[in-house]
Formats: sequence, C-alpha cells, structure tokens
Amino acid sequence: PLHSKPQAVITFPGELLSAPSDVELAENYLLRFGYIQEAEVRRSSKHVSLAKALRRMQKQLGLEETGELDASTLEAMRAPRCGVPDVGG
Amino acid sequence: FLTFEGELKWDHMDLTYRVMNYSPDLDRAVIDDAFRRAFKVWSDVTPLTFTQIYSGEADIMIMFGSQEHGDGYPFDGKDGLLAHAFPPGSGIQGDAHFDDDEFWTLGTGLEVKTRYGNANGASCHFPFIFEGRSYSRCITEGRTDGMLWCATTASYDADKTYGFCPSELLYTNGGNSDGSPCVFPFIFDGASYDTCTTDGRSDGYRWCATTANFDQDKKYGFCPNRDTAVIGGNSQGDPCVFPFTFLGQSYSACTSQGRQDGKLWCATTSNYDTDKKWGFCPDRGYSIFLVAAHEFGHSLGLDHSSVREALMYPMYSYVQDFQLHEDDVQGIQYLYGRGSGPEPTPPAPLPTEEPQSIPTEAGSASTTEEEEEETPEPTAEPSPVDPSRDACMEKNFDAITEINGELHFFKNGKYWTHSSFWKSGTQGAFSIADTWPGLPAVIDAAFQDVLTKRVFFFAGRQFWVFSGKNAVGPRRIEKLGIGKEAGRITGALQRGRGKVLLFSGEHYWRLDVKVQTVDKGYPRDTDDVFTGVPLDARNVFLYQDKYHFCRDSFYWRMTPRYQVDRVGYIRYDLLQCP
Repeated sequence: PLHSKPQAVITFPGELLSAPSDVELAENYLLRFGYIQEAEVRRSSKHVSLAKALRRMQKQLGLEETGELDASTLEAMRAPRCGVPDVGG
Repeated sequence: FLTFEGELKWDHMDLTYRVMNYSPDLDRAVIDDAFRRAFKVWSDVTPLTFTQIYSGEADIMIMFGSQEHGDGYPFDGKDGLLAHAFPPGSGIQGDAHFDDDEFWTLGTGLEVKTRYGNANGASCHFPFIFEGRSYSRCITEGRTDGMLWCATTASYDADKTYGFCPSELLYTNGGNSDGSPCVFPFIFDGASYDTCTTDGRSDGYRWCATTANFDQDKKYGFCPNRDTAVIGGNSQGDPCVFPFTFLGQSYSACTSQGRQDGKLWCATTSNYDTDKKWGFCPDRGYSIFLVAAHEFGHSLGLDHSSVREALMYPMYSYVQDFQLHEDDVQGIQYLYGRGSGPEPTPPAPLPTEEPQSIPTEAGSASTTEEEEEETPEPTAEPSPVDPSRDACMEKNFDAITEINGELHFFKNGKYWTHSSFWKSGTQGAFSIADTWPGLPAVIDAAFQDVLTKRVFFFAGRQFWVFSGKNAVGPRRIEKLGIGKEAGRITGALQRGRGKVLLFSGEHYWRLDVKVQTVDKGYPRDTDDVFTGVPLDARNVFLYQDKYHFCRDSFYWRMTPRYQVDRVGYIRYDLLQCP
C-alpha cells in the first residue's frame, strides 16, 4: 500500500549533517592515496592538478581515463577499499 | 603487480604472526581460521611458512581498531577504509590493522557460530523453524533462563540440533577472566551497570565485570556481539531493541524509515524518539578472509595492482570461490620464488566425541570445536556424456555461442559442442551444471570475452561471469546499465576492443566488458545496422567471424560488412547432422 503520509527524513545523531561535495571527496581521495601532493595542489591551478591526478588515478584503477570527475570515478572513490596509498611509500 | 619501493621483503621464510585482539563481530575461532586461510593463499605459491604465536613479538602483528588506533593512520568509521598494513621490516613494519567499525563476516552476512548445545560449534541456520514458527535471529523462546539459542539446521522441529548464540551471559572475550560470562549488575566506578558498557574506555569496545564488583575485584571481559548488534550509529555493538518507537510508530524489525540511503537501522532502546540511540542493522559485511589476504600481501611486500581481478587491487569486492590471480602469483614469486605447491592435507576426521552440555561452572567449558581441514579437490574428470540426448533431435536451442573455438548449443540443462577444427563432429550432451556450477538449467545467451576468456551467461535479467568454474553472480543486468525494457538477452556479438553487442527484442546495447557497463547512446534499433535478419531472432552469436541470427530451424549469416550472405539450416549446416 502507498504510504498514507510522505516519509520523514531525519538526521541521525552522530551522522554528518552534510556529505562532502564531489570535489572535496576527490581532493581528499587523491591526496590520501598519493595521486597528488599538497605542494602540487598549492603550486598549480587546482583544476589542472586535479585533472592530472584524476587521470593518473583512473589509469591506476583501470577506469576510463577522462581526467574528469565522472560517475564511475566518483563511484570508485566511494567504494570500500584498502587504506594503503596507491602511489608512493 | 607492484612491489614497494626498494623491494622491501622479509629476509627469512618462516614467518610468525600474532592476533593481538579480536573483533566482537565473529567468533574467535572463525577469525583465527580466516587468518590461517589468508596466509595459506601466499604459502601455497611460495616457500613461505606462517606460524601463529600467542605471546611476544611476531613478524606480523595483527590487530583490530577504530578511528585513530595508535599508528597515525586513522580509520574512518563504517565503510570507506577497511584495513591497512605495513611493508616488511621490524617494529610496526609488516603489521596489519583492521577497522573494527566495519561489520566483519565471511562476506555473505551475519556469521553466528554457536557454542555448547549439540551442534559441535556449527553456525546458526537462518531462518530456522521452531514449533512451527520461522526465526531469522537468535531467540530465547522455549527457555526459561533467557539464554539466546538457534537451530543449526533449517528446522529445529525436525532435527533437534541447536547451539547457544554469542552473548555476554554465556562468555566474554579477552580481558582477565578466562572467558567467564558477565555478572549483572556489577559495580564500576561506584555506579551499578546491568548491561555491557564502553564507559572507561576510549576504544569503544563493550566490556563487563565478571564479578559483582569491578572496583574491588578488577575482573573483566569484552562482550561478544549478539546477532542483532548494530554497526556504527551511536551505540555500536548494542543489540537492537524490538519493538522500538520511532516518530510515534512501533517497529518490530529493522527499518529504513527516516533515511534516504535505504540503509536498515534500529534503535538500541525501546524509544528512539526520547533516547535517540541507534545503529545500522547487520548487512553482508566484509569478508575478513579476503581483506586479510589482501593486507597480508602488503605485509609480504606487494603494493597495489591495477589488475581489477587481482587480490592486490585496492578496492574490495566479494568473491565466492576465491582463487589467487596470476598477477598476484607473479608478484609474490618475484619476491620469494616458487613454493613446492600446497601441502596435501588429510581429510577432516569424523567427529567422535559426544556433544557437550552447557557447563554448570562458568569458564569450565571444553568445546569440541573441530578445525575444518580443506580436502584437496580431485582433479577434474571429463564431464560425463549423456548419449540419450541427441543434438540433432533438438529444436530451438536456448543459446548458441562459440567458446574456446567450439560452437556450444545449450538446451535445458544440457549442452553440445561442435568443433569445425576437429572433425570429431558434435560432442555431448554434457551437463551445464557440471561445467558451470550454479547456472540455471535454462539460459538465454552466452558469450566468451576474447581478452580474458571469461564466459558471460544470461538468464532472464540476471548474468553470471565464469572464469573456469568460478562464478561471479548472479547479478542483475541493471548493473550493466541495461534498463527494464530488456526482458531477456537473446544473444551477443563480440566486436573487439573489449566491446560486445547484447541483443534483446529489436534493440541492442554495446557493453564495455572491462568496466561491465553499456556505453552511452544505447540501446539502438537492430534493424538500423543489421538489415535483412529476423528482428525476433532466438539466438544471436558470432561464429567464424560472421554474425548468426537464428529463428526456428533457420539461421541468417551476416558478414562484418552487414551483408546477409547465407540463410541455412541450423541442424544441417551448424550441427552437421546427417
């Protein structure tokens, strides 16, 4: 049966009030797993360095190399995984 | 494969490991066994040996922890990071850490190993029938002592086999009480507690006193997780309380109400509206065996691989019948050389001891838990042939495709092969189930990926991917990006460069086999490109570089330039029946 009244959506205690944006998610991911260094981000324009790092990550993880934050790349970034960085020590 | 910079590796082959603590999600014996099998993955293909020690410093120290757990590389709560490990060396090097905010299982959901009863430590079977009712969790029904139990077969009414479920009233883990159960109420820091608590700890593990007064006796143990223990939320490890009240409504089961992500949750008190205590309900969880095998690869010196199917690929994916990928074998043998292969192991001894009843004195239990030994599989026998099924008598095959150079004709649980290369004619009938275990008897279509040689099977809206006898699936074809308009797949044409056309009705999709998703811009109309072939073909397949569309007893053959160059009889041309 259809719900008699619209479903309430609440924020559960302990949960983040707002999920990070896609770009924030990407930056954290690329930094954490070694695809980009802090200095690199500071030194060149964010867009350029992100695109380069994204391409490197897409190549490493066997994704289509677009350099863009496309759906499959975002899905990969949200997938459960090992904490050892992919690049570097 | 990749190794760490500087090719970090162990300078000895006989490695030791020690499990420092245990997740409350799984019975200790299940975790020990999973780690033993995870190490065996690597010892099977190298000269390495792994021995578990129970005190002192081992080469590989294994621990569960959450958030910041002492090494400066914090975990991140449920999902996300699952575990990490350090390359070979002394100290923390070589160690493996597992995020205990995850729900650890064997990959297929809750694993409740029982103790005592008469089931020899078998795991619960959910659902099970007791007095005519079906239960999918541990229950206290039928008992007056409030002990949680379950059946270890589908029906307690029929089989009468049962065991007791993890509960702090039955035993505790670790601490300093040799597994004694909790005593409630107990006094801690002057206050009285009648449930397990995380008070006094910063690591979030639930504990209790095993005497009435912790302040005085200092005796304690960690509480095992009950089957309904929640994950995450703000009361990790506490059991759901049913019924609970949420927004004025009563719930007697987990619900996704109030959430947009569809995840199931429950309250850990009887009233969420007033207490706001909650957590996620158990899901499939993560296989501690698979994650451990990956992390132990790091502990031995392997870095992440970019081969998606490899164990050392950084992302988790559940595989039922695990086999080490060639890329991983090459990597570990690059570091340590070959081994002599797996040691033969004796078949598991038959249980001879009588099952134990529950002890009267806490802690004096002696269990008869049997260590399951893996019996080696006999080398594969050629599939038995059923001569009574003659392919030439069959009509309307379920599916036809070329696998390893031979045409395969599938029909209702059986299949025949016909090789144009070997003049042996049509072979079979063979059993589909023997060759591809787990496949349904009736399939709709199949194709072999040219690059990986894996075979994709389709039945209804489900598909399987086989590497040899190992299957991933069934999965829904939605995962490939094929919408509901495709009731069934009728055939497939391999197009090279990892692309395969999948046909359904009068449309076709182009599948990128590597990423297992269909390309944008599909489906397209079949007769836009393939003019002159039947739009309601029952089978579509590639054979000898030409496209074949079958309907009834005929086939239409089309060249790669989309010209129909032949219409013939399946029986006489393809099967070459007399």
